[in-house]
Amino acid sequence: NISEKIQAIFKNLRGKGKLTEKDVQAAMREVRLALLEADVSYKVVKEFINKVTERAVGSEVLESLTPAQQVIKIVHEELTQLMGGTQSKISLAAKPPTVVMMVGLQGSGKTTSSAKLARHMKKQGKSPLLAACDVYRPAAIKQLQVLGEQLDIPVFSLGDKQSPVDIARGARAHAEKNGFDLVILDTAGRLHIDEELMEELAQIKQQCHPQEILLVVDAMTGQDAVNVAEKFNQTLGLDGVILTKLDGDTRGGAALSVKAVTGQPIKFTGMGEKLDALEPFYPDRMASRILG
Amino acid sequence: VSGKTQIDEELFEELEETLITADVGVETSVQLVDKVRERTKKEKLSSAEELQEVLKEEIALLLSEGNHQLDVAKGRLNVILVVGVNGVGKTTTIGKLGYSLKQQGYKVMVAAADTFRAAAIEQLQTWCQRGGLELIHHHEGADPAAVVYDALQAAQSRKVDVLLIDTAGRLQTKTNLMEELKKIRRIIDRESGDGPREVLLVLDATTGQNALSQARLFSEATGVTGVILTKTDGTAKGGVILGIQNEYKLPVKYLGFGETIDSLREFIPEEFSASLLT
Ligand SMILES: Nc1nc2c(ncn2[C@@H]2O[C@H](COP(=O)(O)OP(=O)(O)OP(=O)(O)O)[C@@H](O)[C@H]2O)c(=O)[nH]1
Ligand SMILES: Nc1nc2c(ncn2[C@@H]2O[C@H](COP(=O)(O)OP(=O)(O)OP(=O)(O)O)[C@@H](O)[C@H]2O)c(=O)[nH]1
Ligand SMILES: [Mg+2]
Ligand SMILES: [Mg+2]
Repeated sequence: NISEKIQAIFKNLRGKGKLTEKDVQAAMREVRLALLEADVSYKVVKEFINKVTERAVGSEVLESLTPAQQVIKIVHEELTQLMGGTQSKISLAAKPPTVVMMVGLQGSGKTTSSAKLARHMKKQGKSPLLAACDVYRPAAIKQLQVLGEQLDIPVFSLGDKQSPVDIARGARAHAEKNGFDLVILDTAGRLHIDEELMEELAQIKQQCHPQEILLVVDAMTGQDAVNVAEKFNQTLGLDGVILTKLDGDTRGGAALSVKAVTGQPIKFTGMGEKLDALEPFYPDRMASRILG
Repeated sequence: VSGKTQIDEELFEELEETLITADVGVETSVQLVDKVRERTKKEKLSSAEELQEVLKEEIALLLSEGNHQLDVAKGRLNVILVVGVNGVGKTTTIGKLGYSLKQQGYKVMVAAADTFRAAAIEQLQTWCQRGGLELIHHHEGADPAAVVYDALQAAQSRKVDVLLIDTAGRLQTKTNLMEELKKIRRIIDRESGDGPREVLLVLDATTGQNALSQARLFSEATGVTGVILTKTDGTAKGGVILGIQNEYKLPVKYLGFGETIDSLREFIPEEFSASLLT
C-alpha cells in the first residue's frame, strides 16, 4: 500500500530535521501513481501534488514521526480536507414541500438512490413522495413503483406519455395538496453532452425550484468524472453528490475529482443494492480508500 | 496533442497525459509511450504528427489481437451468457444484439435470468417486444438457475440458433453472487453440450481502472470470451480496454453507442484507436 511504498523510499534516510525537496519528490511520485491508479483526474492530481509538495518541503519532521510518516500524514490530511466535511443533510424548504432532484449519467444508480433517500428521510419523520420522471427507459416507472411499494412510500406517475417537466410539476402540486413535505424527482439517465436532455433538466429546475439538485455518480467512474460533473454543475448548479456502488473494490478517485471541480459536498454513499444501503459520506475514510 | 512541431520530452509527456486521461491507465500508457520513443529514435521521426501516427498504429496493433467476431454459427445452439457489474447496459445490449442477430437471419431466444432487480423482467420484456424476440422468464424472485435451465430446454426443443442470457448486475467482489454465476455457467456446460459459445463481459466506457478488476474476477468465475463496451456515445474514451487486452487477452466484440435498438456496432481497432487520441 502507499504507506509501505513511502516507508521504503525513506528507509535509507538517517536522522530527522527537515524534509528535503529530493525526499519529498521521490515520495510524491508514489502518491501521484496511487492517485492516478485510483482514477483521480489527471489535472486534479497535478494540482494536489503541487500543493502537498509545497507544504511538505522544508517542513520540520515532528518528534514522534519518521520522515515517511510525516509525508503520509500531510498527504492524508490534505486529501481529507479536500474531500470536505460530513454533510449528509438535505436542506429543507421554508414552506413545504422540499423538492430534491436526482440527476446523472445512465445507470449511475439514481432510481435506487431516490428510493434509498426517501426511506432515509421517512425514518427522520418526513412524509416523502417519489416522482417517476423517467419516461424513456423501458419499465423505469415500474421499477420506481416496485421500490416505493417495498418501502410503503407513494410514487407519483403520469405514465410515460407525459413530459418529465409536467410530471415533476404534477408531483409538486400533488405533494402540496396531499400533505407530503418532501418530493424526490427521479429523472432519466442522460449524457452531459445531450443538449436537449440537459435543457429538459433546466426546465424542471426552473418550474419546480428544487432545494437540492444531487448528482448521482458511480464510484467506478474514471477520468470522465470531471467532464460530467462540470457540465451538470454549469447547467444546473449542483447542491451535492451521491456516490454509488462503493460496496465494491473501486478506489473511488472520482469522488476527489467531482469535489474538486464542483466544490459541492458528497452527501451520501450507496453501499449496496438493498434500500437500507445508504450511508453518510466520511471524508477521512474516502481519503484512505483513494490512497490505497 | 498541442501545436508543438518539434520533438522533446514535453511532447512525450503530453502523449502520456492524453492516454491517462483516456483511462488507459499509467502502466499501459508508459509502455505505449516508451514504444513511441523507441520508434522515434529508430525511424528518425521529426514531428509531433508523426509521433501521433505511430502511437495510433501501436494502439491499433495492440487491439487487433484476438477474435473480434462473435462466435455463432448456424446448425447448432449458440449460448451467449452476458455478465457484468450493475448498470453497465447488459439488458439494453441484449435487446440490441438479439435484434441484430435476428436481422442477420438467426432464430433468437432470450432468457430473463435477472430475477432479483425491480422490474428487470419487464424491462427485458419491452426490449424483446421491440425486437420481436422470444423471451423465457419466470417471476421476480424466482431461481435464476431455473430460468436458465428452462431456457436451454426450450431453445433446444425449438431449434433456436442463439440463446442470449441476461443476468443480474453484480459487483465482482461479491462472492455469493459470483458463486451464483458459476452455477449458471455449470448448468450451461451440462445442458448445452460444449457450453456457452460466448461469455460476454459488458463494460461501461465511463469506468476507470476498476474495469481491470472486473475483467479479472469475472474471467476467474465464469471464463470470459469477449467484451462489449457500452456508452461510447459519451465523452469517456474507454481506454481501459487496452489494459484488458494486454493483461487478460479479452477482445472487444461490439460497441454500444446509444439507447436505441440499433445503436450497436462492430469493434474496429483502427477506428477505436483514432477516436482515443482525438
Ligand atoms: N452494488 C450496488 N449496486 C447499486 C448501488 N446503487 C445502485 N445499484 C445498482 O445499480 C444498477 C443501476 O441502478 P439504477 O437505480 O437503475 O440506476 P439509474 O441511474 O436509475 O439508471 P438509469 O435510470 O437507466 O439512468 C441496479 O442494478 C442497482 O441495483 C449501490 O450502491 N451498490
Ligand atoms: N447512452 C447510452 N446509454 C446506454 C447504453 N447502453 C445502455 N445504456 C443505458 O444505461 C442504463 C442501464 O442500462 P441497463 O441495460 O439497465 O443496464 P444493466 O447492466 O442491465 O443494469 P442492471 O441489470 O441493473 O445491472 C439505461 O438507461 C440504458 O438505456 C449506450 O450504449 N449508450
Ligand atoms: Mg433510473
Ligand atoms: Mg439488467
